[in-house]
Amino acid sequence: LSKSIAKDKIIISELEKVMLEADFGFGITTDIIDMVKNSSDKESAIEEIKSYLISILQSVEFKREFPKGKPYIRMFVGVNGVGKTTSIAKIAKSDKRNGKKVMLAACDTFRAAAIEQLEIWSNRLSVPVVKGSYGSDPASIAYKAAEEAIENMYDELLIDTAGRLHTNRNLMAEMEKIARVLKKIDSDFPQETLIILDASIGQNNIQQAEKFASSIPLSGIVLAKIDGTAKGGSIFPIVRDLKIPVLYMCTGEGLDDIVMFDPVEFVESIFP
Amino acid sequence: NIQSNLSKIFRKLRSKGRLTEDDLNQGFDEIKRVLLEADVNYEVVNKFIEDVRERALGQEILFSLNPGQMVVKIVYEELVDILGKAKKEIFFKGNPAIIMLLGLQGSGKTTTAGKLAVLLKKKNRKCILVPADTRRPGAVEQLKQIAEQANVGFYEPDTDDPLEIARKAPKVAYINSYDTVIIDTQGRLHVDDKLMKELKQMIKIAKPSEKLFVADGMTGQDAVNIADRFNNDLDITGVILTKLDGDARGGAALSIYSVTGKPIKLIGVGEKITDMEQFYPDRIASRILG
Ligand SMILES: Nc1nc2c(ncn2[C@@H]2O[C@H](COP(=O)(O)OP(=O)(O)OP(=O)(O)O)[C@@H](O)[C@H]2O)c(=O)[nH]1
Ligand SMILES: Nc1nc2c(ncn2[C@@H]2O[C@H](COP(=O)(O)OP(=O)(O)OP(=O)(O)O)[C@@H](O)[C@H]2O)c(=O)[nH]1
Ligand SMILES: [Mg+2]
Ligand SMILES: [Mg+2]
Repeated sequence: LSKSIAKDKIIISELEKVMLEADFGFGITTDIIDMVKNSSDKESAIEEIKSYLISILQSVEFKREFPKGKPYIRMFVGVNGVGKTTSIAKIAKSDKRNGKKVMLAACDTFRAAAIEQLEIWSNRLSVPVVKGSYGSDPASIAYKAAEEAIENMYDELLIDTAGRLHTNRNLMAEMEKIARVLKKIDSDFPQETLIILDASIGQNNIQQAEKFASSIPLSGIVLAKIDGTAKGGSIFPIVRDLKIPVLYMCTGEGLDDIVMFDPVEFVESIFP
Repeated sequence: NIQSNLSKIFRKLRSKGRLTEDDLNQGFDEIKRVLLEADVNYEVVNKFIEDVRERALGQEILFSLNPGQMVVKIVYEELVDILGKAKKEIFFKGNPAIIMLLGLQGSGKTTTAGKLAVLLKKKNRKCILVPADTRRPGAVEQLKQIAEQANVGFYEPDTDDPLEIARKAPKVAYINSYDTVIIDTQGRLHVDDKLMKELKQMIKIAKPSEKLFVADGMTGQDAVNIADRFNNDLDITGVILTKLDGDARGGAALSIYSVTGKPIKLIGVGEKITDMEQFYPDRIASRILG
């Protein structure tokens, strides 16, 4: 009756290895081991871990409420190269297919060919893009796009922003300004702000989520590049502690490579 | 600084004067935590700790007057020592010398092409940037704008076949008296067999003297799988670690070097074309140790 895996160093280290190699991080791994150390065997420990992880992911949600008479504005933020621009194209395609009148805003006015990149997607999808010149204030482009979306009764406006490190105070302030300027038009804007996190990144995803969330309210996470071999476990401490739901998963470079996040499937992929 | 950070770990041990082997093991567990939190790969951490443990016991730490201090010193030195072996210069062979940038999507290859050109210009090399990524929307235009910023040559592709570009560009470079060709390639997953095969073919055609694996400095545990695959498939000649201007600890540096044995030649520290630095093992070691 007093059989417990706590006495079995091999089982404990096997469980630790799975979680640590999945980028869970030391903190939450230790908490989870502590939680299951009195399990009678490895299998029941894993079952308990899986239901715990699923419950974390299911404990937060984002209720999307489409407004009448004004566009639904979604802002995409995140560090450099994670997949913001590509994710916008994917979401634009699927929302347009669902009958929405979609518009894009090219608010990355800094990086080489960022505007051209979004323009190519807008042409392929036949959705309009509001843009400005390189070096111009991204907030002014967002403002112009929102006004145009309202005037021409667009259902949805997707805002692409420049990649920025959360450690760069000026760039974080620039992002805050985009949100602030939108609020001036309508206190609801933007109704949704998504942070894109790269699944192959380690513990720094936690710092990214923390710092971005302390700058502007985050509605949810898009977990990109899960088609690689990384497990994306850094989202567990993020969802548990910051209470930001994972809404989408990106599984490739094509326009259709995006799915609604499925907590059960995700946890199964880590403990198959 | 790391000496004081690690010293915290051993402060409680120091007050004991002499360490028991148990105390030492506790200290090493703490170091394991520090390295894991720095994104060093799990297996790499275990191997590193074993090596350090051997050194520590070999140096009769348990009988020293200041064991905590000594262990801190050994851990730091061991890390600097390992990473130090990873430091090497860019290698040029052939006229023109061909440098190829490869790696995962979004790691910073295209941006790095410009930074590399600016760095090599200072060494009097005449560089031309070659856009072999014809698939990502705007990639050719992106490299073109970067070439303008860097004020270096740009190869205007007349095909969207990356292999044809790799074949033609060196000849055009030679005719126009460029001595260095920097080929930017499409981001690809290490598990994408088709694209990895394409890269192998491109290497056969262009015969680069440098095959530089450009990796995101914030990469987590998967760094070993990614680097191992790129190295085994393509026999990379070096690594460039990017985005180290953030607060990622950079444990990927130790992971990647441990699994490939290939040198880390440069690091990216920002988005500007001048934001590239030499790889300093002691600085990265301090950063990893927090
Ligand atoms: N394999 C894979 N690649 C992806 C995914 N999402 C985006 N990418 C690729 O990642 C690279 C970067 O994507 P972008 O959309 O330009 O990323 P970004 O966040 O807008 O980048 P910056 O604007 O430069 O900060 C491109 O090569 C994309 O094709 C994904 O889910 N899987
Ligand atoms: N902060 C910072 N950003 C960087 C660094 N290197 C590149 N970037 C940014 O990272 C993003 C991706 O850079 P790219 O050069 O487009 O990456 P890539 O590897 O060519 O991407 P793909 O071609 O899609 O695989 C851009 O926003 C760059 O400005 C760096 O050292 N620091
Ligand atoms: Mg972008
Ligand atoms: Mg590129």
